[in-house]
Formats: sequence, structure tokens, C-alpha cells
Amino acid sequence: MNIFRILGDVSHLLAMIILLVKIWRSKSCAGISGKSQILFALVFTTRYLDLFTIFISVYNTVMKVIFLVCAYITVYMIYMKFHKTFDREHDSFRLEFLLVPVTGLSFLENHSFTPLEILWTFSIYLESVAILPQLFMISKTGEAETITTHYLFFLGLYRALYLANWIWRYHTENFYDQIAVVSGVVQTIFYCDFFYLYVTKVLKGKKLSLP
Amino acid sequence: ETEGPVKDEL
Repeated sequence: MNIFRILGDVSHLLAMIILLVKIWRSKSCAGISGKSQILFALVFTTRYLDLFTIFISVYNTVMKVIFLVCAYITVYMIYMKFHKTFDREHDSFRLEFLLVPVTGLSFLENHSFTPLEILWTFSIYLESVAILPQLFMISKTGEAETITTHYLFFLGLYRALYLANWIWRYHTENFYDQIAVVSGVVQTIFYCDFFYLYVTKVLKGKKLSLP
Repeated sequence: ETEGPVKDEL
């Protein structure tokens, strides 16, 4: 466990907590893509099936359970508890455009052709594109609440820190997982445009709105 | 085909 990895995990956790706090405090999930949150719940569910098959560490198990619980509470808030505030009209990204290629690719390019391994690969590929419905929603409405941008910032930061973690692990342990690394790079690229807007607008006290 | 590295990451 290196500093990039632990900071990455903390960013990831912080992102999910920021989102939950935003929804809970404002009693509203306006501006949040329910579809992205469903995809993240699906990502964690298919990736963490190894909770039943292998024990890695207390940290690993506890974090996985927390991530799963946070993801499902978020989905519950959006589609059940505060569903009246959910902006269904603007959350119109077609999920099949992501799910079909991701499913196909996870069958074609994986470490081994076993159910758990394919589901893990599926989760890695899906995570790399899961934020797209959210980014699509922002580009459609042309704006995002500042707290939503903080959520996106920490989610992107988590991925960028994981890249640093992989570079570190490659040099110190010769650890290298091609599927995770390539997907991680793709995922981080999706955030670059947003990072730019975050730094030039939100950090200067302006609301994120697109021209 | 071999399985990938140990999946100790989240």
C-alpha cells in the first residue's frame, strides 16, 4: 500500500460521501444522473463478488462493503426516497450504448475465461465509462451545482491517483495489470475537460456553467 | 490463459 493508493481510496470515499451529503442535506438529487449511480452500483457488485471467495485484508473487505453500501444508498435516494426531485428528463443517456460494448469487450479481452474473472473485467471496463451519463447530463443542462462539481473532482482525482499508484507499483513491485491500467487511463481522460473547468471556474468561486 | 495479478485494489 503506497501513499497514492491510500489517497486514491480516500478521494473515492470522499466523493461518494459528498454526493450522499448533498442529496441528504438538500433533500434533492437534482442535477445527479441516476443512470451513472446505477452503473457504479453495478460496477461494485460485479467487482466485489470476490468478497465471498478470497480474503485479502481487513482494509480491503471493509472498504468494499462501505463502497457497496454507499452506492446502493445513493441509488435508493435517487429512485425511491427523493425520486420526485430526480431530473429524469435530462438523464437521457442510452445505457445500452455503454453496456453492450462493455459486455462484449469483457468476454473478448480478459485474464481468464471464468465467470468471476469476466465479471471483474466487466466492472473495470464499465467503471471507465460509468460517469458518462453524468457528464452528458451536465452538458445537456449546461450547468452543475458547485457541490456536484466537488463530487466529480474527487471521483476524477481518485482515478488520477490510481494511475500514480500503478506507476509506483510497476517500479517497486513489478506489478502491472494491463486491463486495469488501460481502463484507468481512459477513465481519467474523460475527466480532463472537467478538471480544466473545475480549476478555471469553480476554484475561483464561479458556478460551473457551459457556454 | 493465466489469471491476472492478485486483485488487492478497490
